[in-house]
This record gives sequence, C-alpha cells and structure tokens, in this order.
Amino acid sequence: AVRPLRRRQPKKSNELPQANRLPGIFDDVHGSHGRQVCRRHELYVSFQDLGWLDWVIAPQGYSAYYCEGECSFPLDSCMNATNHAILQSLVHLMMPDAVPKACCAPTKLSATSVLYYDSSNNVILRKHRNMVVKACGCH
Amino acid sequence: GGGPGLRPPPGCPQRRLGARERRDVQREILAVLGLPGRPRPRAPPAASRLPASAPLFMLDLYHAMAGDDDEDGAPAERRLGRADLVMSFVNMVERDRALGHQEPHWKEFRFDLTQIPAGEAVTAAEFRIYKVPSIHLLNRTLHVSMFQVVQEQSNRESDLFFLDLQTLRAGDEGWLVLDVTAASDCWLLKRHKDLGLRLYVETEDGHSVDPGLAGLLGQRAPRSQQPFVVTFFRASPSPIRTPR
Repeated sequence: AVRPLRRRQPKKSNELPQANRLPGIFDDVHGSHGRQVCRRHELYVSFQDLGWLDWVIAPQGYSAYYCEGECSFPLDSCMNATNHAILQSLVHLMMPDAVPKACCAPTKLSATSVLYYDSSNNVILRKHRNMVVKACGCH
Repeated sequence: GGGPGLRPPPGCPQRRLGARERRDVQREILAVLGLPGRPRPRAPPAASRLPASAPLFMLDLYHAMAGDDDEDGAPAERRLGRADLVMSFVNMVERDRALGHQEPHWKEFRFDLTQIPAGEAVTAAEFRIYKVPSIHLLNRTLHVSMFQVVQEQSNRESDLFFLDLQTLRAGDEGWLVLDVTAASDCWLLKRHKDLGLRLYVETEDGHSVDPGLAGLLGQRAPRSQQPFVVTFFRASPSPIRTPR
C-alpha cells in the first residue's frame, strides 16, 4: 500500500540515495519539522504556589510530567506504540487529511501520596493513583 | 515537609498564576484529590506546636509510602495492604477508673470519628500507646487487653467488646500497637458516636494493674508520646467528582 507513494527519480549515476532525502515515509520521523518524537516532559505541580502549605504537610509539590511529540511512521520500539497506533500511522501516510497520526499519551502512570491536615486537624495520608506519568507512548 | 518533588526541577518553565486562574486550578486539583473543598485546619496554640505523636507517625508512613509510589508490591505497599487512605485520630478524652485501689483498673480513651469519609472501607485500625519501663513491676509479664465500649450503662458496668490482647514485659519500652479493626464496622454504622476504647492491664496471675503504673502513657505524656488511633481505608475512587 505504501508503494504508490514512492516516486523514484531515475538515478543519474550509481550513487546511493541519501537516507535523509528519501521521500514519503521517512519524512518527518525525527523532527524534520522541528518537532520531537513522542517523549516525556517535565511538568511540576506546586502546592506551595497554590497557597496550600497551611494544610498540605508533604510534599510541597510533585513532578507530574506530560507527554508530547510526534508519533510518525515508523514508530520505534522506544515509542511503546500499540499495534493500533502502528496501523493508524500507516493509514495516516496515505490519507493524512482523513486520519490523524497516533497520539502521544501516557502509557504508564504511578501514584503519588499526599499528607495533609483536615479541618479537624487530623492528619491524613492519601495515596492518589495515576497522578504521575512514568512513560509515554503512541496510542 | 519533605519527600519527593520538593522543588521544581531546574529548567522547568514557571509562571505566576492570576487570582482567578489559581482558584480554577485549585478547584480542579481538589476534585482530583477527592476533596469537596480546601481543608482549613485550626492553627495550633503556640504551646502545642511541638511535634505530636500522630503527625510524626504519619510523616514516617508518608516517607515509606512516597518511596513506594513508583512501584507496585514494594515493602511499604505490602505493609499498608490495599489501603490508599490513612487517617490518624488524636485522643480527645481520657478517663481513668478513679476508685482508689479498687480493681479492676482501666483507662478509657475517646476519639472523634465524625471525619471518617463516607463510602470508605476500613482495612485495618490500630490503637498506638507508648510504654516506658515500669519501675513498680520489674521483670513481670503483663497482659494488655483492649475493649470497645459498646454501650454505657448508668447502673452497671458498660457493655464491652474484646478487641485485642498483647503480652509484654514490664521493662519494655516503645510503642504498643493494639488491633482495633474489629471495632470498625460499628464506627461506620454509628459514625456520629465517639469511639470509646478501654484498656486493661493484668499480671500473669490475673491481678489488675493501673495502666499508668505499668508504664503506659496517656494524654498527659509529652506530645510525641501521646496515644492515637490510626485507620487504614480502601477509598472509593474520587466519589466527589462529578461527570462532565
């Protein structure tokens, strides 16, 4: 299915094509438009900035992270792509206006614990699941 | 304070939030945390700002749990079981049997449980009391038993429900932990009532001992050694969040 996209120029000589000049599927894999591949980025949530340190004992904030970047074909193994994302990326190559690229999203989340006072001055420790991005991938 | 995420990592973009923006963000995060509003704890009086036993215990637990958040099945995770909410309750009222040398001696503790959130399942509950070595009962073995006060009676002894028994030496020092999980069903059914716990101490030959003489510290102990109850819950996921 991908074959029709290849428009091979007749070789003028015996020179081999440059990998980074190949048209089509390799065009925007590693940020040819200045965008990076899907990966995890820093995002810090500060309880201090929210003015909550009178009731939040610990932590003062935490790194939640977020996922951003391109999910372009071919999806490397490091992108944790689902089978569906690989197929969607392929279809996107042929119908870029109809089908978008796969989304860069969290693939693994972890919990964070918050220690705080309630209004009766009891100390409460609560574990909140799925608050921190551990890994990103193409979905 | 302390623990992970103390400061934003270097290079992380920062921006001051506007007042309205801040309120919106606060409301959203409180909803994620399952809180109906921002708690407003009372500022403690200056004299009682020394570290208290329950917060110190909870901070230790936080550090154990925070290191564990990344991985499933780590040691602290196993220790906490399936709990994801831990509450500590400070001892509100303490009563001693004030009948001189008349036996049996006991000490009663009351805790305000009205803050227990609805829809939570108790997985475990512990009563923690600090014991110093007893100078009156050297080398004796002591049995410490804990009962729940089910019903107080005006004309006779209160109705009690047995919760736990621990055996220790009179010279022992440290936190004594009594399992009061069995009382939890009753708290959830009658959450408007205070939890009354009654503690008895006996020697091996069955003689009642004043808990104070056995070295068990009560409300008049230093703040870091006062008794408290800690309860482990399995929380229902964000019950307060509304679908949008």
